[in-house]
Formats: sequence, C-alpha cells, structure tokens
Amino acid sequence: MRLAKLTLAGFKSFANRTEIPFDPPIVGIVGPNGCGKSNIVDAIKWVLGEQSAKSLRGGAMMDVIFNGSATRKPCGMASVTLTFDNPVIKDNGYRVSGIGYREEADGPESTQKLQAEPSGEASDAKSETRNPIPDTRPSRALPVDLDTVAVTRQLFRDGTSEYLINGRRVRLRDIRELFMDTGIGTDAYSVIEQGKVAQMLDSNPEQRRVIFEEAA
Amino acid sequence: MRLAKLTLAGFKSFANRTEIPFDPPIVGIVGPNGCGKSNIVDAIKWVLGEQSAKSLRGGAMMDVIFNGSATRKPCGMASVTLTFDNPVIKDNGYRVSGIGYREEADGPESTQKLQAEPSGEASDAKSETRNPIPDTRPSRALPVDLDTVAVTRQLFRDGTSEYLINGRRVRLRDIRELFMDTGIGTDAYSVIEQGKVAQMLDSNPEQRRVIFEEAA
Amino acid sequence: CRTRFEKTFHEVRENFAGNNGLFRKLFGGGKADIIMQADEQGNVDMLDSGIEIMAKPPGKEPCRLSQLSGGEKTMAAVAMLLAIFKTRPSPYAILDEVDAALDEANVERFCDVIHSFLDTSHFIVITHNKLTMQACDLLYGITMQERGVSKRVSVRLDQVGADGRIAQDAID
Amino acid sequence: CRTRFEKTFHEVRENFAGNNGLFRKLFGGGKADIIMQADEQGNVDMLDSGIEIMAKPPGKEPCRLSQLSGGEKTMAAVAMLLAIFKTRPSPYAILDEVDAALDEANVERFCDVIHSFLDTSHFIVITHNKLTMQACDLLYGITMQERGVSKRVSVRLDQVGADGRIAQDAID
Ligand SMILES: Nc1ncnc2c1ncn2[C@@H]1O[C@H](COP(=O)(O)OP(=O)(O)OP(=O)(O)O)[C@@H](O)[C@H]1O
Ligand SMILES: Nc1ncnc2c1ncn2[C@@H]1O[C@H](COP(=O)(O)OP(=O)(O)OP(=O)(O)O)[C@@H](O)[C@H]1O
Ligand SMILES: [Mg+2]
Ligand SMILES: [Mg+2]
Repeated sequence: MRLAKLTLAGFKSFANRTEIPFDPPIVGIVGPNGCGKSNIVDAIKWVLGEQSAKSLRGGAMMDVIFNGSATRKPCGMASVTLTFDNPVIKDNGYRVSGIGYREEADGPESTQKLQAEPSGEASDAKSETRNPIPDTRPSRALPVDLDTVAVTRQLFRDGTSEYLINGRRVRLRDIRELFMDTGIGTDAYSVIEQGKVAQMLDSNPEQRRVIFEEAA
Repeated sequence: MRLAKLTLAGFKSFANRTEIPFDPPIVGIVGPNGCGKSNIVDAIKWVLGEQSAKSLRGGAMMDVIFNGSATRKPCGMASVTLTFDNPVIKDNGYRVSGIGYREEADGPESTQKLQAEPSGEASDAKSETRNPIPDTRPSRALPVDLDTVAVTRQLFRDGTSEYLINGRRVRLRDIRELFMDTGIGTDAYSVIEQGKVAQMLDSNPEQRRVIFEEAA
Repeated sequence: CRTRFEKTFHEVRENFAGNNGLFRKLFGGGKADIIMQADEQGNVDMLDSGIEIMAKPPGKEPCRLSQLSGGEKTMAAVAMLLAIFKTRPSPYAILDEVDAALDEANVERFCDVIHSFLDTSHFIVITHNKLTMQACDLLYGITMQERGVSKRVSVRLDQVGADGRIAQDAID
Repeated sequence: CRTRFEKTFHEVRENFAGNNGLFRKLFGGGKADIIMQADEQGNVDMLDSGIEIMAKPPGKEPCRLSQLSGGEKTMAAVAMLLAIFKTRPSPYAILDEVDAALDEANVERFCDVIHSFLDTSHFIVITHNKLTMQACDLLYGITMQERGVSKRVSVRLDQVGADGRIAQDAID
C-alpha cells in the first residue's frame, strides 16, 4: 500500500484545486517562508480525521477554509482527498480482517457497498452479511477490494462536514476502521511537525510512554 | 556600558579556562552540532544569577560542572566571569542612584567597600554612610565607580557556591541590585534560547503580559 | 496487552539502542539506552512506568536527553522515530524541516539513514537545506506568485535558489 | 505602576506595529497590532488584561499568530523582541540559532535590522547560516578537537566549512 497523491481545494492557502502526486519514494517540498509547505502537512492530518483546530494551527475548524487574499474572495468550502494505491498483496498469507466480516449496522453499510460494488449483483448479498462470509477477496493492505482508495474530507462555511471513501459518504469511524493497524492516522510517529522534533523526546517519561503505546 | 568578555573554566564542556572577548558590536559563534555554542549562553545566564537547573538544560545545578570526557576526569568546580566596561558617562545628566546612598546594612557592606576602595582612606568613611553622602562620583551605568566590573559565580563539587564582584565575595542580592534597571539579568527579552523563538509569541495572552511587565 | 507492549518495547529498544541501532547510525558511534523507570522500591511495571532515555554521543560521557545540544536532540529524536518505524512500519512519513538545527555532517547521515527505509515507507520531506534537497527523488516547489495563494510547481534542484525561491522558468 | 506599564505598552506597540515599526521592516510591508484583550463586558484593564497580537503579512489577510508559518512566526517574534529593545535598551542581546527556520530573503532582512541596533546594544549571534556569518564583525569557532572538551578559536568566514566545521588551520 502506498500514498499515491494528495488533492486540495480551498484548504488554507490552496485556493485553487491543487494535485500533489507522491510517486517516488522520497519527495521533497521546498519554497520560501509562508508559501504553504506546512499547510500540506495540515491537509494530510485533517483528511485522516484530525479533530483539534489547535493542532492545525488554527483557532476554530473554520480556519482551514481559504479565507481570501488581497486579490481573491474567501472560498465557500475546503476539500482534501488522499489517494492510496491498494494493490493485491502477492499471497503472503497476510489476511486483513476487513470490513467484510462486520455485522450489519448503521453507517458501515455504505462501506459495505464499497466491497460489493465491483461485482454488481452482490448488493443482494445484504441478507448474507448476517453470517460472516468466508473472505475470498484477494488480500490487500486496506480492507477494501479496490486498487485505489480515495479518502476525502470536506467542510462548508455553514459548518457541515463530510467524509467520503471513493466518493461515498461515510462516517469518521469508518475512516478510522479503514486504517486500523496500518500505522496511518496516528500522529505519534508518522508525522513530525515543524519545530516539534526535539519535543518528542523533551516530554516527561510518562508522555514518552504514549509514543510506545501508540506503536504497540 | 558594554559587555567586554566572558571567561569560563570547568563550566559544562569548557573544561579548560577559556576567554571569549566581545569587542565588536556583532560577534558570531559558529561550530558543528554539540560543540558547546549553547553552553556559552547557559554560562551567561548562570553567572547573572539563574537559579533553575532545568532552564540550564540540566537535572541538578551540579550538572553545570564539567563531568569528564573520554580523555579527562571531571572538574572539581565551575567558574564563570562576565566583565563589563563601565566608563564614565559624559555628563548627560543621567544620575544612577548607586549603592552609595544605601543605609548601612549586612551584606551590601562588601559592595560598599567596592565604592570606597579606589581612594584608599575612604574605608574610614564607614561612619559617614549613616548620613547619605552627596554623590560626587562621576556617573556610570553600573553603580560601581570603576572602569571595569567583573561579576563571577563559582560552584564546587561539595555544593558550596560563591558570587564575586571584582574579586570580592558578595551575595546574589548584590548582583541583582548591581544590574537593576539596566536590562541585564532578566531573560524575558535579552536572551533568545535555541528553539525558543516562536515560543515567545506562542504563549497565551497572560504570559505575553509578563514580557511587557519585565520591560516596564 | 502487557505482552504486546513488552514485545514492542524490546523491539524498539533494540532498533534504537542496539549495536546496529539507529542511534549509532545517526551519531556515527556512541551508545544509547531506553530504560523503564523503577519506582521507589525498585520495581518496574511494564504497563505503568515512565520511560527514560540515556544518550552517550561518541567520545562524551553519558547524559540525560535534556543535556544534549539542539542538533544532538534532533538526531536522537529522529533515531527514535525511525526505530519505532522499523518495529511498526507505516506507509508514509512526513518530516517538516527536521533538518533545520543540523550541521552538514549530520544532514548527510540523516539522508543516508532515510534511504535505508525506502523499501517499506514513503517519505515527504519539507526542507530549506540544499543537501537534503539533493537526497530527494523529486522536488515540488510551492510558490505564492499570486500573493496569499499557494501553487505547486515541479522543480529541478538547479531551479531552487539559495533562498528557497523558485526560479521563474519553473513557475511558467 | 499603572502609568509606567501603560507608557511602556504604547511605546512597544508603536515600535512594533507603527508604520516605521519593526514588523513592517522585517516583513518588508504588511501590518500588525498589539491589542489588550477586553473582558466580556468589553472593558480593558491595563494591569490585568492579556495581550493579543494580530499580524498581516504583505498581500495576505490578517490572522492570529498561530496561523503564521514557522518562518513568519520567527520574524514576528524577533520584531517584538527588538521593539521591546527599542523601548528599554539592554547592553547585550544573545540570539541562539534564531535564523534556523528562515529562508534567505528573511535572513537578509533580519541582518539589516540587527545592524540598525548596534549603537545601543551588542549582539552575540549563534548561527549555522552563511549569510548571518557574513553579517558579523567577528567570528569565533567552537571546536571539540579533543572530544567532549570545547575550545574557542578565532575564524575568518572562509575557514568555516559548509558544514559548520572549523578548518584545521584555524584550530592550530
Ligand atoms: N484559511 C487560510 N486561508 C488563507 N491563507 C491561510 C489560511 N490559513 C493559513 N494561511 C496562510 O498560510 C501561511 C502559512 O503557510 P505555511 O505554514 O504552510 O508556510 P510554510 O511554507 O510552511 O513556511 P515556513 O517555511 O516559514 O515554515 C500563512 O501565511 C497564512 O496566512
Ligand atoms: N557538565 C558537562 N560536562 C561536560 N559536557 C557537558 C556538560 N553539560 C553539557 N555537556 C555537553 O555539551 C554538549 C552540548 O553543547 P551545546 O548545547 O552547547 O551544543 P551546541 O554547540 O549548541 O550544538 P547545536 O548546534 O547542536 O545546538 C553536549 O554534547 C553535552 O554532552
Ligand atoms: Mg512551515
Ligand atoms: Mg545549540
């Protein structure tokens, strides 16, 4: 599973729709002070479910929507999409306990449809999910039987906010479950924010435990 | 009044006696990571009376004494001296309410001697200080009638610590009084430690007040 | 839960402080250790004790993390992050100006070590440092040609000025 | 006490946010302000209210300090420090790698502004940045030729390697 690209529109200083592909193993981002580099890091944290405005360097969550410049009016909404490649894992025997096993409940239904979608008639399979189906899908890192998985978050000026997986509305819980045990989404050790490097170790012994617990 | 030079011996990584003159207006300090640059900043904070070991990046105050290296044994004491030029101020009418006016009390006495010393027989003047003497000394930035003022702090392995002004033992209170109203010694705005630039403004509105209060 | 934490702790410790661990790789020598803090009676409780880190840069005495210099602390933190990474790989890592406090000798070691992780993770590195830029496979420049509005352009190393400014020909 | 604080507050505000203030000098334009926070009833108490700082980099909308970038925040903090300095000069200032997050355009402005303060204060600047080194009148190198033991040597700019290492001829 690989990070494929990031798409931002109306998010902080990215007023225009901007695509940032991440094909090669190391991608560098450069530019003068204040040009928007750290806003990219905020966009990735936000789309993966970040709930604290302060940790996105704002006062309120609305602060992530482009609020205008000398030559432009503010945007009406912020939208960020993170796309992952999710290829079939050559049979390494690694089974992901995917969403397919989940009992039918409200909400995940839309995610459930994600699974069934590719083979069309599976939508009649609703009754079957009461009995856990043997997982015959090829194994992939993300428990979605598709080659690419696009996670989207949107926020409108009126305060409404949406999460989407491959274009279908889901809840934050589904996003968290999608990435469970993959190391994605937990900030403890996959994102080092600007100026926070030494802080990771400066904290007291109790806080350091948290980093280890996240990893466990 | 100008900062003239800093002398360190046995302080942190400065095992040998080291002199650092500060003659020109902008002095740059360079060198690879871990070579001892920030230890110089700690030395200046320490000699001016810093009481918190944590703010000197240590666990206990003893951590400021050179604790050995692959080729050297630890030192028995740490000593830092900060020397100021304290020239006569061309008569700009600015009178410093120097120590000369103070009523006789315990402690400042030794500082008092500092004033009297240069003219020899003044040591009999002790009885006179009961009545405030008219301050006939030429005015200087520091209330000491000498061209150079050297402030020293020493710490021994057995825990004893001393403050000295021009070689005479004084108390911390005397050092603080020496620098009162000169802007020296308060960290709030004359020292920016490594990694702490943005923190000055990151703090909450109440903490920002403190910076203004220090300046007032 | 206890065994899982214990297993992770020992793996991270080995990856961080072992002879071929990340601390020695980033510092080019020296020693380090991660220790569970014992309580007054000397007991260590895997699920509760705090974690202390000791570091000994090459040629120096061992000391607490707080006594390290700014650059040494950054290197120790990066070593810890990558040690955790080795134990629980994540598909991506984002480093935002992690190299700001490093001198060039440390930047070179930092880039070398990152390269040894590329088979399991993708790195996104934000930097002002020319050496780090050279270590990247692809460079994106972010410019604000229209003030207040960010735009992404692809750049080659020679199009990034000494001041991080993107050359005009990359923007067009 | 109240009048003293009030006087200092207004002086610093003018030095920081005024038209010829330090914010505009360091940012090359824009606007800033220092405001006493009012309580719910809208009253401001000079001796008690918190202090809020608004910043508007050139060409951008005004925003809170926390929304500024790393480099912008550094420049705002330096502007504030020097504004206080102007109000209450101190014989020395020590800046430890303040320029670490700055791009070269900002480093140049930073050095220019420092130069305008030299008649009242001495500056001691610790840096890895070549441009800042050039702005210094004298350079000292700190080396650890003997591992773990710091030694001071005088250096010329050409003796400081790209990696902050001091050339051998300066050490001898
Ligand atoms: N909602 C928003 N609308 C418009 N602009 C915004 C918004 N939120 C933040 N910004 C702008 O984004 C800029 C900060 O960008 P960012 O922190 O990404 O800079 P940077 O490239 O990381 O710079 P540095 O190199 O200094 O760290 C600020 O100048 C701020 O004005
Ligand atoms: N009491 C002590 N005895 C001996 N060495 C000490 C003592 N206290 C600190 N040190 C050493 O001083 C070094 C830190 O020095 P300092 O913080 O001044 O480095 P620096 O030059 O500022 O580096 P950087 O560029 O990374 O900020 C540490 O490596 C530490 O081992
Ligand atoms: Mg940034
Ligand atoms: Mg330092």
